[in-house]
Amino acid sequence: TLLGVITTDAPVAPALLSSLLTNAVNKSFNSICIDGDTSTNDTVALLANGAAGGKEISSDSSQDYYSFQGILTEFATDLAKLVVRDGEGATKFVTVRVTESPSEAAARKIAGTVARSPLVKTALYGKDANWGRILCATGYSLISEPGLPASDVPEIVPEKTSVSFMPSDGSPELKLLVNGEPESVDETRASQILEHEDLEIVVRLGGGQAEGVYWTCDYSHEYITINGDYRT
Amino acid sequence: RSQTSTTAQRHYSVAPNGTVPPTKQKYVPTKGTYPKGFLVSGTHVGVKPTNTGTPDLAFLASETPCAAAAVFTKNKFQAAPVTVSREMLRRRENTGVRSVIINSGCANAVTGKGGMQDAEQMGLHADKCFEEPSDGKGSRTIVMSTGVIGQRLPIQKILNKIPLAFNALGTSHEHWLAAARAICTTDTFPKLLSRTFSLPSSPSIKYCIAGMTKGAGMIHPNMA
Repeated sequence: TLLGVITTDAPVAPALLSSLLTNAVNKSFNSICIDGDTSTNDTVALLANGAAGGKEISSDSSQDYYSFQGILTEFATDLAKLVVRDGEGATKFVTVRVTESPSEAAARKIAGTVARSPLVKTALYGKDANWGRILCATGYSLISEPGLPASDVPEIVPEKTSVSFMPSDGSPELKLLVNGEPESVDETRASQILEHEDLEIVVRLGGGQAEGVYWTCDYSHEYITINGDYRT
Repeated sequence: RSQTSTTAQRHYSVAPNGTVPPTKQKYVPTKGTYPKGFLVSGTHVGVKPTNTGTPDLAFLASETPCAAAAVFTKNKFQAAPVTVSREMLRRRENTGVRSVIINSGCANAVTGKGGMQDAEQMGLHADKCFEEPSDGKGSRTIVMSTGVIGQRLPIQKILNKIPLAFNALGTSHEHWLAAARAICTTDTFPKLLSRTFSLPSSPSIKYCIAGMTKGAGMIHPNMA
């Protein structure tokens, strides 16, 4: 279960809090995955008491609103990332970034599908640069998706799709697949990149400007141990 | 079986003695700057019979009634505290909220009408601590629970400790850390952050934002 409480002493009109929180949560807590199960209890609350004084944020078109929205979203994202770092049995913290998508919704859906894939997550645990599993999850991610308007559903074109690993040490990306063609992967460098706790997977769709991000972790033996022992 | 239990027990590392694995210690802040007018505490209740000393009840209070909003799971089997808190915020139109009360160790989920009453009681007992006259809109407290599904809360134990939790409220970093620990289940470290910021219309005022979260398993949130 995910629980969260965020408090601020900034003065915010009660009518604006829901939209501020929803926007922040969609890009933070609603963009993380540890094991793919959605709890019965997930709750995140935002409280604002105005104790620090100043002018109340009372319009959703004010500069203060946009500024606070950015601060809240960044703060919620940092909190959400801590949850992923503490995933049961996790040894890796993985950012899945889907770019060059026609819509943000589709990019998020694809990123979430990759982040949820047990085979991607076990490959990450095994330090295996298995782009095939990433591509597989990408390929089925938008099938039977009634929630997205037809105009928003991008056609995933294998010949335009690329997959890379972005190392956490700032060194150049490791290209695994470029425009549907597999690269000759330097396995030694791949192993070095996967030795680090942090890793970023980038999937480029080659079909737009929008981007979606999910944060996930790997699956380890410990996850099974912990949850095989957790009793109702 | 016993070997499995022993292995799993290691993951409850914030539970028995408050220790955090060395690799996770960098994520636990040693200080913070917290919003004015909010007080917090972490208190031991023993929601799980095996918990003999770890805080498992978090209380967060605003010195004055404040604005509040929340997002909740879209799971069709929503736990009692989810239903109770959502209705409270609707009734109050996101204003006049005084506190948040959270227990770990039992999720109070799929517990029927009795579970709903338990969640309502937690909120009402938290309200009583403020000794404020009723405004006719019911509870002023957001209720949350986390832990195993399908078991009733040891509600009387929790209710008995709410006044103690109220008396333990404070504003220090240690208070915030204790509250963050109290909501942990299989988490290996308490998750607490705080920041300062300013707004364009009031550049000279230093505002604070602070938050705590918990979660380690059953995590793929879809809240609205």
